[in-house]
Amino acid sequence: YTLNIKGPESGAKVGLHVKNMIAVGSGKGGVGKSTVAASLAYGLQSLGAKVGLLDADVYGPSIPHMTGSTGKPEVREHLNPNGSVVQRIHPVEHDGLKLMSIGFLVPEGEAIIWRGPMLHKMLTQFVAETEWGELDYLIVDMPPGTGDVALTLSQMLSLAGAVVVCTPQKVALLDAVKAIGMYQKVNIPILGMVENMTGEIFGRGGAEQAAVDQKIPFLGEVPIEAEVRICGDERRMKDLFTEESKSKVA
Amino acid sequence: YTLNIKGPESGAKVGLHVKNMIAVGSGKGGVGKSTVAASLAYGLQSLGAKVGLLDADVYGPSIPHMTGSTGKPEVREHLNPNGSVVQRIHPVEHDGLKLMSIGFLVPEGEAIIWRGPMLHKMLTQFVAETEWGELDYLIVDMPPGTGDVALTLSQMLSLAGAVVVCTPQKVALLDAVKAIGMYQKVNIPILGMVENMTGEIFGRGGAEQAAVDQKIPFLGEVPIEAEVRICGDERRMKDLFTEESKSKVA
Ligand SMILES: Nc1ncnc2c1ncn2[C@@H]1O[C@H](COP(=O)(O)OP(=O)(O)O)[C@@H](O)[C@H]1O
Ligand SMILES: Nc1ncnc2c1ncn2[C@@H]1O[C@H](COP(=O)(O)OP(=O)(O)O)[C@@H](O)[C@H]1O
Repeated sequence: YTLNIKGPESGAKVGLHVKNMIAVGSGKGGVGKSTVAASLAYGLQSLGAKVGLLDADVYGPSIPHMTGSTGKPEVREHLNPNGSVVQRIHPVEHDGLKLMSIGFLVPEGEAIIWRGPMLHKMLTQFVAETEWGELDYLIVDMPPGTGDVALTLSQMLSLAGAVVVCTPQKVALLDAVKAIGMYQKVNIPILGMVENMTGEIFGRGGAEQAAVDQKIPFLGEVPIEAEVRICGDERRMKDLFTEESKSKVA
Repeated sequence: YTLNIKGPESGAKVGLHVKNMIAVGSGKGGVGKSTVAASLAYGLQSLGAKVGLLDADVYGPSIPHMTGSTGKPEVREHLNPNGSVVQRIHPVEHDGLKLMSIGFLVPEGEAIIWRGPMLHKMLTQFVAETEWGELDYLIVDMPPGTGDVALTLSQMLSLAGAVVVCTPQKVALLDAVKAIGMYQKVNIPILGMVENMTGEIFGRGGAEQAAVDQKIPFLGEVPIEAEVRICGDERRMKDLFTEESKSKVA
């Protein structure tokens, strides 16, 4: 991914010092959206960028598990130039990335059954009240689908663009096209499509064709490989970026 | 699955003549929930039961595509015993199943960006205002996750029970445990867990262990197979039930 986007301080709208906010979304769940988001974060970091990763997939926050980060975000008092005191959330720092996820706040096995308005409020805090500092990229692992939370978040953030992940199966492609439609409706540029888990079992090539039909860039494919699943299961996604598999995602 | 549940006319609460309403849910999307729901419907039908299949996965309704059904539900006027006229939705009949899905009402590539309250109203219509007739089983393909829609639906239906589908990866198991927690919170008996896509790449055995930990039945595993994906892609899930693969799911 040479995502050389010169996003105009796209975080400025919500008061952040982030050059590029990039959403990683998908129509369907379980297609590897979190895997690609984490890979993008580690990949950009290994190129020397300052990167944050916001896990906004509130119903299935996988980023803490996949990165093996177990810290807790802290709330600290900050003194404003005008003398008032305000509380800011400090993200978890792990492997040189700044991470924020509801997964840090709720025990691993507990369901989050909050409804729309409460989720909206929480995501606003994660974005605008967190002390992200100066970042080149803030990667946002979006909730799957095109519902409430994905829509609210897309409207709230001034994203430099969105990467849409899908797997080769027809139903996943249909859902990916829906997600593209949603981003386009709220005027978020589509940076491209990634086809994940390609191979004998799920097939390949469908996303490339869909990218041509939708007139968006095709960013490449990631084959289905036990290694990818193992690194995610064993909380060490970072290890994918020290091996030769870097060439696969690139 | 010999799901010999003698659910007490579990549909009666919402005025349906359905003996057993069974939810098929999952914490994570893309784990094969729709595949298992459709398989369950075809499986129970091939045993001689009258079966309906309600696709409540509003953000990614895959049932119309997987079953190859393209009809449209009709709205017809019904005369009530008291003389008043009421409109009822007639589900699509395909392969001897009664099907209802938002996928019949919205073109394939269009995103559904409705928010909680509108979805709630639509699902209520799909359940209570549809002329399901006398059914032995109504299988409900639930939305993934534990959010608004899944919660509302669970509370609205008097379900005989829920089947939770997951894949062998750790993050899918974590999400499945959350879904189990949600169903238990709203007092829906868990009929069991199915581990889907087992094999070399994703591993196997995790769900069986989780089922033991959660003290719920383990209903079996379905291996990851190109045939399952192909039948789904080519709109002919029914074909899985005429071949020897029936023994796999059983
Ligand atoms: N290319 C791949 N090969 C093998 N396993 C993969 C691949 N991509 C993702 N996975 C695994 O599939 C599961 C789902 O991926 P995840 O990133 O959680 O999807 P999503 O965020 O879309 O729900 C994870 O366990 C992950 O390790
Ligand atoms: N055991 C399996 N082997 C191979 N492919 C499968 C299997 N189960 C499901 N699939 C495929 O995986 C994709 C996701 O399944 P789906 O039932 O749509 O999941 P969900 O409803 O959980 O999103 C579909 O394209 C389906 O054909």
